[in-house]
Amino acid sequence: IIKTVNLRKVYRSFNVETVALESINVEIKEGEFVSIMGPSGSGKSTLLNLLAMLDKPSSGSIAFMGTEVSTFSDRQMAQFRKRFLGFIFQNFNLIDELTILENVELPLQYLGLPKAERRKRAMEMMERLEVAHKKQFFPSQLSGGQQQRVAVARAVVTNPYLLLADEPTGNLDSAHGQEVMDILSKLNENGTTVILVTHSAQNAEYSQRTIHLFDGQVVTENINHVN
Amino acid sequence: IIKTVNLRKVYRSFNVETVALESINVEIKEGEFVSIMGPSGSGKSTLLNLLAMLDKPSSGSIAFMGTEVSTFSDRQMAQFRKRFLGFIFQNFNLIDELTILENVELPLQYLGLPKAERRKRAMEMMERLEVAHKKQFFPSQLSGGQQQRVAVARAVVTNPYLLLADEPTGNLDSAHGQEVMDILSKLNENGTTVILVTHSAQNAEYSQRTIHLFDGQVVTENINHVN
Ligand SMILES: Nc1ncnc2c1ncn2[C@@H]1O[C@H](COP(=O)(O)OP(=O)(O)OP(=O)(O)O)[C@@H](O)[C@H]1O
Ligand SMILES: Nc1ncnc2c1ncn2[C@@H]1O[C@H](COP(=O)(O)OP(=O)(O)OP(=O)(O)O)[C@@H](O)[C@H]1O
Ligand SMILES: [Mg+2]
Ligand SMILES: [Mg+2]
Repeated sequence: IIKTVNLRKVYRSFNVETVALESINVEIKEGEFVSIMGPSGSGKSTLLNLLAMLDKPSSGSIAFMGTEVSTFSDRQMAQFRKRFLGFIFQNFNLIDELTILENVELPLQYLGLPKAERRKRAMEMMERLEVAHKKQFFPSQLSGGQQQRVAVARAVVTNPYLLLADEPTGNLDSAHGQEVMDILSKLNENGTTVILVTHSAQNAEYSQRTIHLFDGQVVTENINHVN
Repeated sequence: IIKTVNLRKVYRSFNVETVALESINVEIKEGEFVSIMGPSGSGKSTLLNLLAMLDKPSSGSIAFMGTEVSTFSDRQMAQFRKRFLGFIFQNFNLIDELTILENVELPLQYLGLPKAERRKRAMEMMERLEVAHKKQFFPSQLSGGQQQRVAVARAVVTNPYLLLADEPTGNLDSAHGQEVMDILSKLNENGTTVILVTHSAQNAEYSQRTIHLFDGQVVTENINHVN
């Protein structure tokens, strides 16, 4: 489903260049559950943003289902993201002016679902993540962990083809963290391809294999025994 | 150093009342290292914000070194915070318009330290947390974990009398997480009173005792054997 060839990302600011990623060659097959680990600053979020077409590489290529991403127009990329992708950001990225329910319904609105169906699916996922009682509140009125669970609900409510999750349990107690990981592995069992960035070895165990990044490069990959 | 009596905090929005804290009676002695644990939404950040005088209780009282906080004027509270307190927020709260170095120097500026001394102390702490190489960058140009380490540097650079830390390692890999906890326990050995909110039992082990919150109430307290 995704194949990168010599992917490189350089950030330029003032006259300083930061090489965030250097010749990354990874391939993710349809239906796989892959995790990415690595020290803080090693390039995990940068790689995830490129795989989700939220940013463009400095050089090298990314192909989705055989088609080179650089040939997509911005409009095509936006369409592709809305139809196929779910993304859990490291800093949640909730829309402050919308209620919790509106935040979770938003991706379903893009898919053109009727209001009653939207509401039902959004509430189901919010019940599961124990934030349904906060449906009329705004993100700034929730605790850190509650906001993270809303971000997870919003990303998975469309039952995406490909789910990219950046540290989805960082602010959660172990019980809620477990619940989020159970949801990700359930989605994967039903066919969703999942790419998970995490610092937790326990979370990485849920995946079939782990790609280790260090200073912007893939250093090792290992297969996790369980799956 | 801190004593609360029947502390209660209620958030009101659109006729809905959320009781975040209910009759909290805790006492923190000078030089102690205390941790607070509890499920997401149980009132940990709310309690920490009240103890740091960043918010006002709905009822009940908080006394600092014997003086009732509600008798302080806003100006006195701001003075007290700048001189005695260090705070690590759950969502970092870095100032986007300032560089990393300026963010870390800011609390030292409030204390009126000369520029050369400020710069030296800020850089020392940034070296220790491995973010010195990012000194001219802005917060939005750093990874999640790097931003968290800058937030820790800014809170501890003044060598505060009382340090309040809300989930200071949530976005960090285990090596950086360890470094942050080592810094907190070193400060405590030198006399700083530390109150740590965390979901990690490993982090809580660094403290002398742990207060457990559930649905806004203190349910148990336990002494940690190590310290
Ligand atoms: N501004 C607000 N308006 C309304 N309710 C709020 C507000 N801020 C917090 N709350 C509610 O108060 C309760 C306690 O929140 P708090 O942020 O203290 O939780 P927490 O223990 O820090 O959780 P976490 O581990 O998720 O960070 C939660 O139910 C939350 O939804
Ligand atoms: N906008 C930017 N401008 C300049 N440098 C950047 C920018 N965004 C990220 N970087 C740098 O690129 C490198 C990789 O960052 P990235 O966010 O991918 O790390 P990460 O592995 O996700 O770390 P963490 O575990 O802390 O979230 C870091 O050194 C970071 O400072
Ligand atoms: Mg990251
Ligand atoms: Mg909190």
